[in-house]
Amino acid sequence: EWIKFAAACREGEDNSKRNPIAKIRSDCEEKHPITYSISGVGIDRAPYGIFVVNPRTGEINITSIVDREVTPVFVIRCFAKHSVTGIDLEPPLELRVRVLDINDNPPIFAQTVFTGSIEESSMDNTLVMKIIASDADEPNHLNSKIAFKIESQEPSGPPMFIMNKYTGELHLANYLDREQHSSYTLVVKASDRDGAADGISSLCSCNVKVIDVNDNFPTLAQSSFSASISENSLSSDLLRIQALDADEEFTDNWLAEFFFLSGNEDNWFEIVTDRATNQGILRVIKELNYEYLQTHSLIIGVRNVAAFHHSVARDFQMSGTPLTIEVKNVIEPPRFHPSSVVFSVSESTRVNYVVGTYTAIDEDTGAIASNVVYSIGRDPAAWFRINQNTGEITLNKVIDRESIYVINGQYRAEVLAITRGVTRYTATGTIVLSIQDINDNCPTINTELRKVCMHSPSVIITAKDRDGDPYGPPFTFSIHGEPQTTWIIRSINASSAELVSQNIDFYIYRIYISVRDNQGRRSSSTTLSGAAIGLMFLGGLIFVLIPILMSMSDCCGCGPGAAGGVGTGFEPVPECTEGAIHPWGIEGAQPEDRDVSHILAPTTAAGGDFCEPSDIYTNTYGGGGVVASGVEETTGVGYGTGTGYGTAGGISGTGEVKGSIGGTIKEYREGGVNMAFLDNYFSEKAFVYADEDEGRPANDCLLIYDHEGVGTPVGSVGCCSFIGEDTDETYLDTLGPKFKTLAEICLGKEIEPFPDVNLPWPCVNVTFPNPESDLNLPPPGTTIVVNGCAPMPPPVGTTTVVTENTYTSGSTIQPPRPMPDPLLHGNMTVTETYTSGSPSLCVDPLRASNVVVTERVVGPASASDLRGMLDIPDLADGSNVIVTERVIAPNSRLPTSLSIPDLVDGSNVVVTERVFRPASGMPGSLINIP
Amino acid sequence: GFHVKVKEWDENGMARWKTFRRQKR
Repeated sequence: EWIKFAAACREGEDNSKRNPIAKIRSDCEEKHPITYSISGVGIDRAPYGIFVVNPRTGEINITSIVDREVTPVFVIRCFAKHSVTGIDLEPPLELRVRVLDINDNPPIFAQTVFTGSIEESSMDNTLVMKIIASDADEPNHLNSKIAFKIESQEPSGPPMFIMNKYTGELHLANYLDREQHSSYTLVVKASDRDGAADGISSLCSCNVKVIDVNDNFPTLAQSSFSASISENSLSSDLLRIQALDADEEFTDNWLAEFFFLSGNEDNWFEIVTDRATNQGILRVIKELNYEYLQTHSLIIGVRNVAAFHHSVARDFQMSGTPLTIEVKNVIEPPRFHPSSVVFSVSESTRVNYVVGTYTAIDEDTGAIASNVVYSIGRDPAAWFRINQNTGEITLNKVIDRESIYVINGQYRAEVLAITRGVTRYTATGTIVLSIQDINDNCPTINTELRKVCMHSPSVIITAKDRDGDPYGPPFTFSIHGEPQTTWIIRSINASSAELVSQNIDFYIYRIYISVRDNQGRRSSSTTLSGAAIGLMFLGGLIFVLIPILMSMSDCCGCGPGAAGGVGTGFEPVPECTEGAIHPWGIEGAQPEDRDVSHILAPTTAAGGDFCEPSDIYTNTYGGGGVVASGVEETTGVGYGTGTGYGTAGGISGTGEVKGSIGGTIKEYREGGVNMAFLDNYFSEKAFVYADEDEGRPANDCLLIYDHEGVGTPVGSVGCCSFIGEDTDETYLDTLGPKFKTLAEICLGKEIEPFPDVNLPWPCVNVTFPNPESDLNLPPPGTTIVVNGCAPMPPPVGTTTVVTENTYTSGSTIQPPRPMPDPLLHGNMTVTETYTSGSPSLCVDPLRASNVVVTERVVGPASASDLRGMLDIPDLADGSNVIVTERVIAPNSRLPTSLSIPDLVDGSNVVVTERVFRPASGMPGSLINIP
Repeated sequence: GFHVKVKEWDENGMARWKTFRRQKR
């Protein structure tokens, strides 16, 4: 139930004269006393008290002026209550009172000033902007209906704009030209009641900016321009050319862009725009030559930076403006032209060679300058001299393309031409000597010795060649000598390779590596590089160390030292085992050092004079001969079992071994080395070491030794590596004395003698040719005494480590020398002996009784070579390689002659002999030599 | 019933009462 609008009042007026505006009555008042009441907005809620009711009669009066814009409708809620009980006798009734609108509000603009812009030359009716206004009177009522109108325009004149009366949109009504009026100001009126005369109006301002477009072509201030400049000079502001343009200043529509239509083909000039003045600045950027051209006639044009507006673009016509530059003549000094000249010569060109003639020019005449004196200016290597009158240039020195002053094959120097007379001018020219390279340098190997890890042994080899292409990389690296069975070279890149061992071992390898350049020029073995010096030196050391190492690793374990075959010591050859693979050498487990003097000393032994001190303990290696290798044991079953076997023969044969070891590793391979055995052998070692890695200090000493191949020079360098921490040498303390000595030698340390209360060590010297000047190894037949010191006869009770080696070349193997009677006194250890030449051993025989001799011989199984030295059967296949090893540990009653051992007392001699990879046809009876 | 009368003015400025009743919508 509801009540429709029932009453109305007018805003802004005193409506009280119309009271009561309404009256309410209940039919209950006939039976009950009733009190009427009202509530709601305008009564008991703000605005309060506008309406009141008479409680008895129910008449409702309005008491105040109302504002429709504040409260457009009042809702009066009417009640009829029992006057005594106050109970509502009727449901409440709502009486709505509407406030009638009057036009009491003007239009209000959204902005005080409206601004907009439009490009000049725009089309008619283009929308410029929209004016917005509102009216607070009753919506959709005439009192709030606004009409817009342009009241005025500034600048005046024809109306440029038109206003939409109802929407307030301002449109373009005429052609705009910014260059005429860049902006307009309009006064716009908004009136309600649809613009009727009784409406209320408001005014606003509209500013319209006219945007510039490039509709004007630039022009030059003058119809022609001219300037002058001296020849051979430059100018950054020779002339200013004023441009004129009606478009908006400092915009791209206004800024001029100058260009040459003709006359500047050689780019002598350029014009840049001064953006502040719109002037073109003429610059001379290349020296002008009066003798070449006295006047430059240029035609210049101008346009704007911005493109022309489409409305005028088709009207543009390029017009040229003449610009004349006069060149002034000046007196010029001589000059080299061209400023540099290139001469090509071969690197082999000799001194006094006439390179060519380089003369200065008289610029004014264009002829060769006649009044000048030539001289050489900057000439860092002083290669040139010049004829002061003719400018003829001659080589003053032998040129070297590898000189530090030669860059990219070119050497540069300066030639000066100085005028005679009081006022002197100097012209400078550059001569470039382009040197054609020749292959006059061998590649050199730059490989530092590195510690070679047993599990990943490798050495990076790099090479370089002072010659350039095509005489440099790629280099070809080659291994020479025996270790090719163990070592391979893997190419890394054009100038380096990796030397890798697949089965590295505790043995000494001497590896000789050569490198060839791209043109086949090889690093000569007789012209070792600096890098090779170190190798050579270490190679020498290796020769020194081989016997030591071998003695440590191969000694039969029968001796007292055998018990210590763990940890850091050498592991001994298992006593009396036959055919077993000898564990690789671990220092400390071999039989303790024994004096061998008693088996070496007798000077009365057959064979002649052994007492030349210089020959004592000489290990002699023949050229290319395989002396020792990483393989030390044999698979021959039953070898080394016979006590006393070959004792004397082995020793006596020592000297002859050399003669029998002409074979090389190549021959090994060709003879059919049991590679399976080798692989298995070294693999087993590797596995064992792998298991022991954590418990083993990484300070094993590893000497790598290899032998050159056939035809390689004698005494070629070897390689020696030592595994250990670079910064921590304490590991040396964990080594046994022998191995420690090895390590110290490897490290270049001064070797500490074993405890010796009697005598110092024999001097251990290593003598090489001057490594700086010439490290060429001697030709075949030359002997290099690595240890040149004559050994001193050790006194009784001393221990001597013999580290003397002699490299002996020559294809002729010297006949074996009988060994002296080893009945010596004192302790003497001869670790390895190879003899090919002069008497090799001579020690004081009056020494202690213990002798340990370890010997290895590797060589072709030429029975004839061995015959007489070793009492072994003939070998059917002469190409077979035999490795024999003997350990002789006689007691004090060793026979007096090593060459003819007295086996009657064989119980005092332990001889272990092994043959490595015997020929297939080699009888096993080799071990049965009595 | 609960009645309400509203005073209205005609074009001549004469007032007259108009009665409204509750109506069902």
